[in-house]
Order: sequence, then structure tokens, then C-alpha cells
Amino acid sequence: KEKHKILHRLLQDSTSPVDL
Amino acid sequence: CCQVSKKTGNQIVSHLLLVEPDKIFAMADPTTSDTDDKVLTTLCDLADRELVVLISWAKHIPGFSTLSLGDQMGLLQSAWMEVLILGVVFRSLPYDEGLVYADDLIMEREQCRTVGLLDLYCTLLQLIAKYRKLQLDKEEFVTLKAMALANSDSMNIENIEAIQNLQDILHEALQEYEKNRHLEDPHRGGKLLMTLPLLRQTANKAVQCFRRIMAEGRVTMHKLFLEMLEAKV
Repeated sequence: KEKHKILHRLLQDSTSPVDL
Repeated sequence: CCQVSKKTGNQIVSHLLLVEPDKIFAMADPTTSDTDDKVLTTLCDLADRELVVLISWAKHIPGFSTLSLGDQMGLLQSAWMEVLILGVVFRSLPYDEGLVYADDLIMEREQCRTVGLLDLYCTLLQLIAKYRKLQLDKEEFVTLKAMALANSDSMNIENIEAIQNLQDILHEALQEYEKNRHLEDPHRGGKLLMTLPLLRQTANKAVQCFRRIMAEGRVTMHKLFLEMLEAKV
């Protein structure tokens, strides 16, 4: 995950996830 | 959302239409002259900004954000180029021989040849021709994009069952949409799914092209684009 830190950070940014 | 659902006949497809990102422009630097390297720099900068939007879009696919962070990363690292390519393909459908990377960056054969992307251009035209023949509509486009992400065949998946569930939901959505909107062709859903191998082949070719450009060090690439290119090894 350290190697892919930008993707990791962007995914952790708060958004409004949609549940199934 | 309910009004859109009436139109598509499926709630997931309607939701995917609603979360479809706005257009992104290439915005080439107007202060420098148009060299081959400048075109490639513009293209790589566009891809980098599209990736930020793509990651945010993925989080709005029903069920995606409930996957583990590792699985979200695995899917995106495997499928990002397929999703970007589908966007180029859909935008290019009305054009005869131009690739619409953005509304302000339409590349034709000669320009693709001079920047070293002719091989990719030819493969993209083949893919565009397939979707043009099918008259791919926007509902199918947004559903296929989500399916490409869910069907990324990443080697690094922790919860295979959760991914399978996501695939099933999207597959059902496509089937229901086709049943409601394209009754004239009962094989249409299958035909769309059968375009996915060429999409993957094209995406792999695109990654190879940009990895070559990265290795040549001819253009400056932003960090996220570099990170995703390196993740595709």
C-alpha cells in the first residue's frame, strides 16, 4: 500500500458510498 | 432518480447514469509550440486528471465502497486503463477516424503516427467500429464501464465472493436493461460482453505504449499516472 500511496489516499477520502 | 429509472427500466443503470462524471478537457499549454512531446505531455496530464475522477466515480458504483480497501485498490489497479479507453471509445463513436481523448484533443491517424501511437490508434479504431456497429448507447456504456472494473481479473483479491456479487449485480442490471430497452435483439447483452476481450487487449496495448514513453523519459508524467502505470506491471 505504501507503494501506491496516492491511490490509497484518494480511496480513503470521504465520499458518500452507496450500499447494495 | 425515479424518473431516470422509468427511462432505463433498471435502478442500477439509472444510478450509473447519474454518477457519470462531467467532461474533462485536455487544456494544452497555449504558451508552447505544438511538438510531439507536447502532445504526449498533454495526453498524460489528461490521463492523470481523469484518474482522479475515475477513482471518485468508482466509489459511487453500488457496492464498491463496501469492498475492502485492498480489493478496491486491486480492481482499480487492474482495470483503470480499460475504463479510460471505454471513455475515449464512447466519445469517438460519432467521428469517422478521430480519437476523442477530450473535446479539445481529437487525434487522427497522422498525428497518432508521428507521436508513436499508431498501433494503439488502429486497435482503438477496431474497438470503436465494434461499438458503432452495435450502436452502443449511454446506458450500456456506463454499465460496461462498471463491469470492466468489477471484472478486472486482479491477482490481488481478498474477498472473491464480494467481487462476484458485484459482477452479478451489474450483469443483472445489463440484462434487465436489454430486456426492457432492446427487445429487438435478445443476444445484445452477450454481444456487448463479447467486446470485453478486445477492450482488455487494447488497454494492455495502451499501458505498454505509455510505459515505453515513461521509460524514454520524454515527457513529464504526474505521480498518480506513474503510480498506476507501475501497478500494471
